[in-house]
Amino acid sequence: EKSFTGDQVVRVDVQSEEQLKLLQVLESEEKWNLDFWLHPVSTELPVDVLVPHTHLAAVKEYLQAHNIPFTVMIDNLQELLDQEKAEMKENHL
Amino acid sequence: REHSTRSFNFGAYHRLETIYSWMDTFVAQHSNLVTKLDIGRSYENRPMYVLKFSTGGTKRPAIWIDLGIHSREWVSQATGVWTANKIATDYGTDASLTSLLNTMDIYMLIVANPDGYVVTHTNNRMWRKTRSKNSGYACLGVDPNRNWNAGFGGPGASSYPCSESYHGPSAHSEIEVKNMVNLIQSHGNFKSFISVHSYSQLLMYPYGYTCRGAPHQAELDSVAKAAVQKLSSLYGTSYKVGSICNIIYQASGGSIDWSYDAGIKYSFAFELRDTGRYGFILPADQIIPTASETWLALKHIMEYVRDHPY
Repeated sequence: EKSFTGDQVVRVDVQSEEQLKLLQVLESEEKWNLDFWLHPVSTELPVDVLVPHTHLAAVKEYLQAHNIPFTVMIDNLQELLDQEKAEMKENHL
Repeated sequence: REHSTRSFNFGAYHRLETIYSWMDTFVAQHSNLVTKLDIGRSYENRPMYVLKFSTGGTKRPAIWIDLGIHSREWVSQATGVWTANKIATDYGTDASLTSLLNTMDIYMLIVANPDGYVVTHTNNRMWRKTRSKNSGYACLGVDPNRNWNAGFGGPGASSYPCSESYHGPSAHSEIEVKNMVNLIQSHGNFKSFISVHSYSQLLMYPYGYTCRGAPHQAELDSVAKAAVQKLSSLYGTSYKVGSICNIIYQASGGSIDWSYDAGIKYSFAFELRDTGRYGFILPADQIIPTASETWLALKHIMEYVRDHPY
């Protein structure tokens, strides 16, 4: 089973076209294995991205370096998944 | 095993075999209305089942509903199970639904990506794509909602096989997509095509592959707005309405663009309630509220289609 321990989902409220472009660059960075749940397409819409824990520091650094504000939407994805799994087990019983 | 649909827990997430086993019980309990069609096999050789709701006739005007083409969007498949049951139990008591089923058929594909769905239960809860092999790459899968023959390979789809939105080597390369296309083309009388996804609460209409308006944009917009008004009346859930390109992002190769260009005017895509701090891990206690509010919008669209033949 794939573990998502420490992986976070980060929400970015894009404020300018420049920030949008920087996020699009981030999206094309294949080496970081980012999973965009909401893509950077408009300043009207938030961007949600699942960041593996191995690249968390680098991604946050990138956002901070470009003054792109973000919040952590899911702090530890695996915790949510564990809760879901426990609930499913209970339902099966 | 769920021995009867009465004891089935609609407020829980279930594995593929449980859903498939429930389908058999469900069909047996509503044999006057529901049949199960085997429309082909997935890449990993799993059957793909469509529930057909019909009161008779041949190739009546029909409504297509598929759910869960992106496997991790679990509330979609769960909503499909609840909705199928709702249709069967309300038939004969709800006058409007009964009149609809007396003139039209409904086809529902509850698990449009069975291989992906199994992976989300066994290996990777966040899996979105199909499971086909990509020659020369270790990464598996194609985004089945970038694989339809509608602006295929255009903006908003990736040519990189490891991307979550990889469009695949060619249009309809994914057997799951091809199975759907074959059924819809061979039937030839679908009047509405509805794809159900979940994340961020949207009701969309074509186009996604281009930002130009669809010829019927005004009508589709007004139908969608009225549908969303009904949806919101239950719990106040807020939805956005618009074309895919305008309210979410440009995305080529999407299912409802294909259906619309194939002449199925009433083509819509839902993004159900699955946002905030849960992402795709929407708690199971929100399945029934989500399905219940979605039903109001679905029913509005289906009634509109019934009342506006073309």
